[in-house]
Amino acid sequence: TITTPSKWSKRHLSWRVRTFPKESRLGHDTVRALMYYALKVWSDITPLNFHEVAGTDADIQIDFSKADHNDGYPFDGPGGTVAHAFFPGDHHTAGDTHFDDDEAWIFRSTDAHGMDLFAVAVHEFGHAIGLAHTSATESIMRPYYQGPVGDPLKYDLPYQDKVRAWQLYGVRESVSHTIRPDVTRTADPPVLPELPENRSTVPPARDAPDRCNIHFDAVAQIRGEAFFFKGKYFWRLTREKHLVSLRPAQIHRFWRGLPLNLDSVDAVYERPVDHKIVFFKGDKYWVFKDNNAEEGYPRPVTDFGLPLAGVDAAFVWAHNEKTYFFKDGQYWRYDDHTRQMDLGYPKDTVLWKGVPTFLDDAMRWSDGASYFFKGKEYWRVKDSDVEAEEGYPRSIGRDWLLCTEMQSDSPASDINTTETRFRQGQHHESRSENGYEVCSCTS
Amino acid sequence: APSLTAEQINTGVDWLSKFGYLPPPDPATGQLQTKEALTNAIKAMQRFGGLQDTGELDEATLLLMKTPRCSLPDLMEGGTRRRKR
Repeated sequence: TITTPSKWSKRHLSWRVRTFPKESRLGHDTVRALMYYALKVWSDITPLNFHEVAGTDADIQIDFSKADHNDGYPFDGPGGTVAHAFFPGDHHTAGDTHFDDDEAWIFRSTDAHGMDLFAVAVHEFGHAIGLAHTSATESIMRPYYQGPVGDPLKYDLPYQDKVRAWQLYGVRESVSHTIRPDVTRTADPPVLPELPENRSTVPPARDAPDRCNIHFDAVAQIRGEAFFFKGKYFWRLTREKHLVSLRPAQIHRFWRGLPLNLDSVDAVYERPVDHKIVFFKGDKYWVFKDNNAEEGYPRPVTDFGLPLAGVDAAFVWAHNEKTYFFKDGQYWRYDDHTRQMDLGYPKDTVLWKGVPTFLDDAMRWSDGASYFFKGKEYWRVKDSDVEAEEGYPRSIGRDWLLCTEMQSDSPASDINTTETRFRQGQHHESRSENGYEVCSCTS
Repeated sequence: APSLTAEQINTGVDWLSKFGYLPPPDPATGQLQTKEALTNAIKAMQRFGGLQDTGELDEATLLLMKTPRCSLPDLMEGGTRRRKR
């Protein structure tokens, strides 16, 4: 039921798009990007922090639904009511945001009958953090749809919306609440939003490793996605386990704040308590909020109660939400909530049966299992078991990184592979032919 | 307004109830909305929507009611709105 809006007592809120529009031209990544930027509008001015998660227990569940969807607020087809969100609170639907899947959701479109998804999302997330409707003509919280609001990357909330958000949560550090921004808006056409990563157009350097023929430095599940790190590069897989690009991205171009002379990382994990991301290298570690390093880092790994030698692997076991560190045949169990190492550790890694003693890294995955990586192989340990499943180890390249037997995707070997195929008279679709790069598209 | 059809009035009443301007009719007692309550609700809706508050379901008001919008009410329970005893 709708009551007077309240506010969140916590400052870190998780979100996820649970269901996507079914007949929209907007791809899943675009929808997620628009949600990201619509939430960012509010977190830019308040101390709230939003992070996308993969699990089922996100604070803000986003759905595209039709007609009656069992929340007491049935949609009514095209037009009419287009979206709603639930105010903060203790009830399980608090913060949840629903968009009418019968609307023609658009972005950067001249379709006069379309609903600009970003504009509506900013309004609804205003409700999700506790703002009610207002009659103020300049407000994004007016109940009526007022058309697109421009480029999500440049959107600036009307001043009175900022004031109302500040009344609930206070002002985010680095935001001045005394400066009333110029209300004139530029007429720049909106640009296609990008996901928060820095999508580089710079071709990979010659030293970019071949993902099918390497041992990884670190593997981590971050925001529900898988990241494979090697040297100065990393590959990224979506939650559906689709490789975002065959090309690795450069660590420094995405994870901002790591020293430029850092040539690799040892282990990475996402902290369960606040979803910040921790990078380990040698005797130091860095904490990232999203993809920016926080001030005050690096710090010594002894903060965790770990020896100065550092760690080989770090992962959060879904079974108990504890963080496990591995180094040279030993492992430790750490509680991120109390920020203390559990007593009785380190223990011998042989307790994890079937898993190699010396690991490259480990991670949890959204299937509830834990995955251990060593060399070109990986092992799966399901649920609360401490023994690798039968049938493992399996090939990392084949199961995770779109590699086939004898395949290589390094620039040099691409040429060799292509040449070999041509010589043999084969006409399989190549990943790099006639000077064109071929991407792996996930949506 | 005399030119309004019964359907338009019903639609208007439904709309005003849905978005918090009128208390929902009580299905148990068959309570009807009074003309005064309806006029006040229309005025409140018009002021909230930036229209002149005539208290009548005129063309501009009906047009605004057809404008795509958020499902949440404009006036909340437990707010500052006075309730009839």
